[in-house]
Amino acid sequence: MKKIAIAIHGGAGTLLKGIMTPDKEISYKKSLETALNAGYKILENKGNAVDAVTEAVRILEDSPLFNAGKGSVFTNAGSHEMDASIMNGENLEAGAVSLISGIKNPILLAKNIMQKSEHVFLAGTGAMEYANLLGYKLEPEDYFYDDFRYNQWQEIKDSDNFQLDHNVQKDSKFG
Amino acid sequence: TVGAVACDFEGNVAAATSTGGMTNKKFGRIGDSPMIGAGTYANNNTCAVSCTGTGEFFIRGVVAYDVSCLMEYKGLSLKDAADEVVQKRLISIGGDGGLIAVDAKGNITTPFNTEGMYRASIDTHGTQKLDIYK
Repeated sequence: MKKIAIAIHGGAGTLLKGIMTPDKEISYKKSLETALNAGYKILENKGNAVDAVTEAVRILEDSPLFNAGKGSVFTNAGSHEMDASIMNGENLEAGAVSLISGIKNPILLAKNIMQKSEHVFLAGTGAMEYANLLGYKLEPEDYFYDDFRYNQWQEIKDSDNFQLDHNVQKDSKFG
Repeated sequence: TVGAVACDFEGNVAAATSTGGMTNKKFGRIGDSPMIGAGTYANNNTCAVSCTGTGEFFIRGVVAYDVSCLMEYKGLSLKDAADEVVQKRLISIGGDGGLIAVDAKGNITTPFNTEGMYRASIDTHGTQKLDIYK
């Protein structure tokens, strides 16, 4: 029996009938499996848990299917604001970032904050300044554009409602 | 929201969470994902936790740390602690969502109290689980 183990999640929310087609379900599962196996491979090769969770999350951030990184939902202003955090159980070091835009992989910035700064949590323009200092390149807005996410936003953008990750019901309990 | 927890060969655990927030959010709203203790926590003495759901409730419940505390101070197992938090404490304040967690022995638990959960794991036996809970 190996001691290593890994688990990942890809969000929470209501699945409306008809939205999750068999093809889409296959795509979701394939993306989850890719992220899971990437993290597990690091562990199998005697890598550490921090690197394993970073890589798994980085891969999920690169998928348009999940609400993080490339697949981030639209804010009321039509922009994308992302948050991420990471913590190392060995030494209780932690890094977090909030309200950032244009960063392809927020989890990498959170990890950088944990490992390279004296701080735990950077937010907004200050976090963007720090990313710039580390040489992060900003992705254009269209990198984060997705028709499904855009239509989700269009349905409620003139209201005070907001929606969780995969929720597509306008009047659901999350709205 | 996406997240991961892991235990390596050294028995070190870690947790990571990332999110694009909520559709149509405004006023600079943030949820629990970037908040250490609320949406993400890791401690070799207890566990590593990553949360997903309506963030405001996870912030109020300091959910990730709460799981760790129940293990450290009350001696609960990983599963019992996570179930207590998700199925009782979170629900008692109206919270919806779930979490994934692993302890330093490689035990995994993934409780949730709402639908639409996308989960995958590989346990200490090398057994892979992958599902979308509807």
